[in-house]
Amino acid sequence: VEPWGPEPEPGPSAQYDLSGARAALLLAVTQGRLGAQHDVEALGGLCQALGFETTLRTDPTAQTFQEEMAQFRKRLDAHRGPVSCALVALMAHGGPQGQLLGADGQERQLEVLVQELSHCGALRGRPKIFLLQACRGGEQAPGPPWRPASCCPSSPHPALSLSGLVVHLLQKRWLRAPPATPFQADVLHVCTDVQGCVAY
Amino acid sequence: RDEKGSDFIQTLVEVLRADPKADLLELMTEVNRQVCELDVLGPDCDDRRKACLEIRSSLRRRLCLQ
Repeated sequence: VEPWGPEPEPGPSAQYDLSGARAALLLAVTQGRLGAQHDVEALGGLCQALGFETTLRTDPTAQTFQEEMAQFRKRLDAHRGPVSCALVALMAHGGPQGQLLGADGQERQLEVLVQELSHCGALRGRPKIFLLQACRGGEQAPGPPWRPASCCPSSPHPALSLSGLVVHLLQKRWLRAPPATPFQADVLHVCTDVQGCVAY
Repeated sequence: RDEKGSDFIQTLVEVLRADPKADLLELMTEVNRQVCELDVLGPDCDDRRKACLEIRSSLRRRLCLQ
């Protein structure tokens, strides 16, 4: 099947074909996040056990977050054979408006990083897994009203839904050039906490 | 997280290793069930808190990693 071409409508019991290559990108800030190395080791081991060609970058700066995502996409697009699945794990401190903090304390918007893979032709119609281990606010559940946490920067801007922003951005592309498969399709996001809450 | 890693990542790894042939979306639901059962200490270590994952899927097929 051409990556940009039409695909047969999946039946209710259909399963993704994972016979091609699998690639994982693990970006983890460990500075100032005690114990984060345990997560890096556990997740890295799992990815390798599941056959993912794994790239690990620890303590990326905010700029490196973006550059690594761009390079990951380029590697996938340049891959000789078919790519059947991609997994991206982002582990860092985060904020209520979908920011991720690099090791340098600078911010990057999560949706910008996620959007990078929506441009990846090799992954069109292929499953994309995003794992986010980061605070998404200062709220504790169940708990008192919002209280600033040291790991979560405050912002003067009103809270926006991360999923809403992602969908909005992706929809804009969808409207410009309708592909065979919507850009929003085939994505699994798993966040360690709900919007606005701290990650324990 | 300081001692053993985060509840989310550690539970996810444990659940996926236990049943890697199952549908990933179902496995994530199980991860969330287990994470929601855990009591965690708040930042001041004076109160017990709960965590809950957020799972969003636009998958169109079953996704089984093995």
